[in-house]
Amino acid sequence: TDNMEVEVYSVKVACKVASRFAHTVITSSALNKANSSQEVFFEVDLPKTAFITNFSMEIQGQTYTGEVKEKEKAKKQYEKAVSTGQTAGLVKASGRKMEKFSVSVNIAANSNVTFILTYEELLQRKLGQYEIMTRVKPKQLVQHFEIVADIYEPQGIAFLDAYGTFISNELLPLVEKTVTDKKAHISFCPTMDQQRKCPGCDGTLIDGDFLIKYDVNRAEALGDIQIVNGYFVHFFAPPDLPRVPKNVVFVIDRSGSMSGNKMHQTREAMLTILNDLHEDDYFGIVTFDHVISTWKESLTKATTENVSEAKGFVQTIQDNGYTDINGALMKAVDIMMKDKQAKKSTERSVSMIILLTDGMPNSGVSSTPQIQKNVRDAMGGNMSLFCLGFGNDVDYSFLDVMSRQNQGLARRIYEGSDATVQLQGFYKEVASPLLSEVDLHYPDNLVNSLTTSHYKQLFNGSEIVVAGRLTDNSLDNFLVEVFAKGPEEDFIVKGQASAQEWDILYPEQEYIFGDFTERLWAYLTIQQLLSMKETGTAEEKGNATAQALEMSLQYSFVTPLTSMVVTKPETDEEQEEPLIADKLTEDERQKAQRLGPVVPQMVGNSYMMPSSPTYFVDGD
Amino acid sequence: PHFMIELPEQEDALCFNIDDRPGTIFNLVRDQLAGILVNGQTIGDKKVAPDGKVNTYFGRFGIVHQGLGVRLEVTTHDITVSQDGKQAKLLWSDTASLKGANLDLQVTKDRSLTVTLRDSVRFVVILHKVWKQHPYHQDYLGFYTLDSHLLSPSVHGLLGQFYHGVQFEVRDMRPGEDPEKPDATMLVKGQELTVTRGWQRDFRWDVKNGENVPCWFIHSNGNGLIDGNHTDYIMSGLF
Repeated sequence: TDNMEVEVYSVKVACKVASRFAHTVITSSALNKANSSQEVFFEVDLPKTAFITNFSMEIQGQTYTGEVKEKEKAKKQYEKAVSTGQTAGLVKASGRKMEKFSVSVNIAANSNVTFILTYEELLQRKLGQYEIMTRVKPKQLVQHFEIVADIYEPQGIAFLDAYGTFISNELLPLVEKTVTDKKAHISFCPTMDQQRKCPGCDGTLIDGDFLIKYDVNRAEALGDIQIVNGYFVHFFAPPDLPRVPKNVVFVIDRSGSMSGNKMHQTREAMLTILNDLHEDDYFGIVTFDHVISTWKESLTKATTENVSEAKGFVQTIQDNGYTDINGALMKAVDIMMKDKQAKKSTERSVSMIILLTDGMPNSGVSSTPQIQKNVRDAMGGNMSLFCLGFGNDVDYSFLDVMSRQNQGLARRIYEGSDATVQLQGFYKEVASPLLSEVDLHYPDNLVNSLTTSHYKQLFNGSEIVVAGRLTDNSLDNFLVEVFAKGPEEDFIVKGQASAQEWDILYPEQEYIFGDFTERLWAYLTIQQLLSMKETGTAEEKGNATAQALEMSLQYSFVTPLTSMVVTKPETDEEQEEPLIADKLTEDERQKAQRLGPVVPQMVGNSYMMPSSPTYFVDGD
Repeated sequence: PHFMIELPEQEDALCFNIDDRPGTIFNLVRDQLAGILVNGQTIGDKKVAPDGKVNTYFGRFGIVHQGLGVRLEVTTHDITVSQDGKQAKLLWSDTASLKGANLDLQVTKDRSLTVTLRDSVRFVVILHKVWKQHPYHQDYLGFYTLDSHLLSPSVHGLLGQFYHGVQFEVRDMRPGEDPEKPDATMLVKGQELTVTRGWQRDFRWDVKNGENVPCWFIHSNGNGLIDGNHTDYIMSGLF
């Protein structure tokens, strides 16, 4: 709140990570010192990848707790609330990585309020590190401000870094890190004076992102298997593997809508990406508007001369015309298949197509389901597709589904001065495949409810995570095997897994890890079911939806299928008012992103003011 | 037509209606330095609705960029582009794009036209299709400025005068006639106006339903907010 009659006396962010599974609790308490009731806002940014699991408000000794319900059922309540003029909808998109949870309540004179929000996520390893991001913006000096994180990694912590975008040289010594072999403790607790922008003024320095980055030790080729309370998780990212050569076709949209900055940034990024190709890689370039062009009709070895020639070609790419995504991808597949047939590149190499586009197909085949079908049929599981969706107008869901149907993934590239860096960053993530056709095997008679255990590739700096439920507590013969294709020969490792004694590993801790592995398994299973809901056959979609919903409710995760219903306290002026916290889908985020940041409104439906001024005239 | 001025820095928006006889041509944007002119002609309903309300909408826009020699006429039927003596006609019934050295047009079938005049201005015209058999209403257009920061400080017109912002202050909020729409006093351009909290709709993302934008409504054709009064913006021709 900006209202100085409301004193925020405590803000605490407590994050506990056990084997990459992060459980974060944000607690904030405020006191209304005024003689009249005041509206108090609680706004928290949480990572898009996280699921809210709990929310409560404690007001005048009474606790109001959120309840996770099936989205459709919650929506009915919501619609009732909207129809009676009440507000609803607590979660909005916020920037590139986060979404914002916000709620406001009226607090009586001289009363306290405490908000507690809990969310959970499985940290993903990218470019060799995990990242925990907390956005803090208390808006006023806080008596007790604290960010504290405890990380427990049985594999051992290889490195850890903690910093804040708002942390000046004076505040830097306040970031305390204690890292022992398997445990890290990070804390940041500035006093009120240390939070001040300047001596004697009320402004706070605390406004920005607090980041913790770390990685774990990777000694074992088999990876790390943890078994806790009837669930197991296998983290697979073996050390010291040579990279597998790749065949890559870059498919670049040069239609009219790419004009200006986007085209310029694409050329810039491509020049760097081409430089980063390894000499044993083969590559091709397809550019398209409504006309499809190629740099060369077949894949070319990434020798210095060829790369230099390709860079010359990239510099000539000019924007023009309509968008024929189908034709361009068909051409790329054709180049790749011809190469395979001619056996030009190494047999063990990995094949991938990287599509960069900013728009909807409007030339050639323009039906997106038809394009998805054509691409899937043409690729036939022989190569992966990675899509980069550039800008706000791109149909991201279409690209996302198409990528996942072809064992790849999509990434949104946000328009901005750093778009070139985003493009290069994405390429780096997939530039170095280490293994292909990775199969992880566990004894059929001992496990069930396994998450995906076949992966098309393992990339350098990433990690494969498989989790499952044990059907038998006797672990005498829990044999784990991994089969994959390496650059020269097949990669085969086998090993025996055993349950870890967490209370022995962390004897001084209370037994806090009871259900972490189970929740990690549930989180991963739900994420994969949600993915199947988009990409599977009609029957698979139905089953995946039903199962994901059931698990979301069972584990109290706010996913795209569930909502958290929060009932606000009744006041003199207003009736009891249900509020809804949803998990946004990418489409909803995209829409919100176009409209800009969240602004609390005085009256009426929620509306997000655009980030730049808008002037218009229209009818009603 | 409903005018909307959204000011994210002030986290607020202003809105007003301009009502006049159907067929009136209004100047929306005029920047003599940049050579930009946008005029709009209103249309009415097919016939007066039973409630007796006379609604007007924009049915035709004329856009000129003198420096680039571009002239654009957008009606509810089609889009005519003239440049350097050459003329092209695009239909709302096709998705099409036209790309020139200084001009980009992107028509999304039956929905919107995005126009980029290089190094000058970017805007969208939205087509509102009304059921052909509707007894009263007919198709009409909306005009949305997407980027105007390159226009000169002297830019004017019913929309253009706000392109470089407007300072205002709202105080003394009180119950209005409608319990959902409180009144308040607005201090703007040295005057005190009674304004009403309300909504108008932004149709850019959802052309059918629009998105409600809360705003302070200035009564009497925007009197007090706009420079002069609305009749000062009436033009004799579309170009």
